[in-house]
Amino acid sequence: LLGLSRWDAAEYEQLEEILISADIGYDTTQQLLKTLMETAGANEIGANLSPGERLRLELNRLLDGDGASPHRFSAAPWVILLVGVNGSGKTTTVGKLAYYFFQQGKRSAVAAADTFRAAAIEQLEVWAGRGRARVIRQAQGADPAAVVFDAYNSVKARGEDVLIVDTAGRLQAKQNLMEELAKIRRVLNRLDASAPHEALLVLDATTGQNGLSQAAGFLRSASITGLIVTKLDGTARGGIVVPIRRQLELPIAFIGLGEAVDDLQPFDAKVYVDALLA
Amino acid sequence: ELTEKFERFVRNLKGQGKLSEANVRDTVREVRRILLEADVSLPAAKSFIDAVTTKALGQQVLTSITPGQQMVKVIYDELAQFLGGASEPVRFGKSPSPILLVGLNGVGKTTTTAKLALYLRKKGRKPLMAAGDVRRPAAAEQLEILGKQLGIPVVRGESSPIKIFEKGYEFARREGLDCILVDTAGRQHIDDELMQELSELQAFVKPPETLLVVDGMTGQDAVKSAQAFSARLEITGLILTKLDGDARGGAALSVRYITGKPIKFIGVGEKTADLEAFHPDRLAGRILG
Ligand SMILES: Nc1nc2c(ncn2[C@@H]2O[C@H](COP(=O)(O)OP(=O)(O)OP(=O)(O)O)[C@@H](O)[C@H]2O)c(=O)[nH]1
Ligand SMILES: Nc1nc2c(ncn2[C@@H]2O[C@H](COP(=O)(O)OP(=O)(O)OP(=O)(O)O)[C@@H](O)[C@H]2O)c(=O)[nH]1
Ligand SMILES: [Mg+2]
Ligand SMILES: [Mg+2]
Repeated sequence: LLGLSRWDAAEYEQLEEILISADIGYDTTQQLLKTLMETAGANEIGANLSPGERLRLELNRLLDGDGASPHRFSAAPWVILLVGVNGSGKTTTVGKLAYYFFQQGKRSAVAAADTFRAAAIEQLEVWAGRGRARVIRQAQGADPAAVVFDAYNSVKARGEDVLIVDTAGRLQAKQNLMEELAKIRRVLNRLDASAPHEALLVLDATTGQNGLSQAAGFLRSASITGLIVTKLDGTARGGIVVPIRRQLELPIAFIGLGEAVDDLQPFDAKVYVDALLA
Repeated sequence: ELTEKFERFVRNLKGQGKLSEANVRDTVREVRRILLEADVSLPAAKSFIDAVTTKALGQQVLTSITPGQQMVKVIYDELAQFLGGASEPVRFGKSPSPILLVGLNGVGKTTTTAKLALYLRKKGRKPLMAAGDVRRPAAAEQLEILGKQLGIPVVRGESSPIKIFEKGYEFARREGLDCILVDTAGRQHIDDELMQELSELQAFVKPPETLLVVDGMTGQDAVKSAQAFSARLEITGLILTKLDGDARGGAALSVRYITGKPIKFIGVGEKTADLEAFHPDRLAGRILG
């Protein structure tokens, strides 16, 4: 193989370990390294770079793009649906998103569609307040789809720019809960054929290979358009986004970097990849 | 199916007296792939593979089962052993005995506090829950609501976890309750200030039991976070949550390996009844897929 002389077993193992320990996954890691080895001498640009540097280029190429969320605000309201497994950071991210848009001069309203978990609505009310957003809610135990229906019409009437929908955490293996999400989506579709304009999977950076199953499951039930990776202020590097991007073509819209309302940043591939390979 | 994979893999072992080194090393390479795909952290996988290799190389080929089946048995038994012996009970000291629940953000501590309180009451205990998370919006409300659902009292409302514990201790003594489950705020293990708060809380409370709650779908980071928590605190047990999903649960091996502490319970759902005692053989089967 061309360029194989530039690779020794130790170098291969070192890169393999970095990628696997970043949760890129065994198979994707082997595929990435195979691609690198096969193209080692093949192009002029790559010729003078170390395998590690070429890996950085390849990961940047994979993860880059205009991101999941060109927040076009081309509809009023612009509807963003947040979904994901239990405890990933959805409710917190609702507040951060509202605050992010507020700083851009856009007012948000929030739909409290987690009507199941203890104190979910109370928690959301605090976060919406931090994001200067109005909350549309019903009683604990109400039908989440009914809350969403209500919220949309309320925002249509009152004129906020963005409607952010918080949903209950759910595991993708639970058929009935996935169906509940599909119903929320159908309700939005009927109110506005283009809604939800963004459906983002909120993914904990510590998630392992199950993250791929989550993305596939939520793609089916909620037609997710992208990801928000949370808790990147920890040591986990969120490498599962690489197989997700490769297999499902889902880009990353934002990253969460802490528990404060301004701990949200738009995705930057270079920064993300540098952290993956650190 | 692990047995099928290994049948294909070690078909040529039949008729040989001993599992040869080459055969074993090929097989464990496959096991390493399976473990990594099941989210076992690299260091834990390496340690496990080394142990399996040693054990397998020392074995005579049995004639009653195929070499593939024999290899699978070695791996399965060794994994169940690694994951820990039979379920260890919760530790108690003098009443009211405190139990501390700690861990990263969102892993399931608050829900597990309520689940464990219910479990202990079913075992004849008189639990109190202390809402020791003063940071997260509506954290105390969350625990209070769960307490009301279960008919288990909750103390809350002070400005610090230590003050809430003191209030709870007084309440428990007055009411004749014999254990206090202390919920704490989620935190990142590299946040020095928050880890310091936790070690001060533990130093004050002196709990016979401190449980590290770990999300069952955690990937490679499991070793790092568990190691950091057990370096700063005296961890006495582990709880793996959200195992009602389809995550393989390799994090269980990682945290067991790095802390050496027993896995005491697993969380298998969002309801307060969804707490089970830990069975290493079941989890071994799940991890091996
Ligand atoms: N350190 C850190 N913590 C975060 C981040 N995002 C969310 N959290 C924390 O993660 C925990 C769970 O957050 P929630 O917003 O309740 O998560 P959720 O997905 O709404 O949870 P459920 O509704 O119960 O499924 C809380 O302690 C949050 O403060 C982040 O980017 N960094
Ligand atoms: N499916 C499932 N969900 C669980 C399990 N344990 C907890 N949860 C859910 O996970 C989410 C987070 O649970 P919490 O109890 O709020 O987690 P926490 O560790 O207290 O979160 P912080 O206090 O913010 O760090 C909630 O939606 C719970 O209902 C479990 O075993 N299975
Ligand atoms: Mg929530
Ligand atoms: Mg909590």
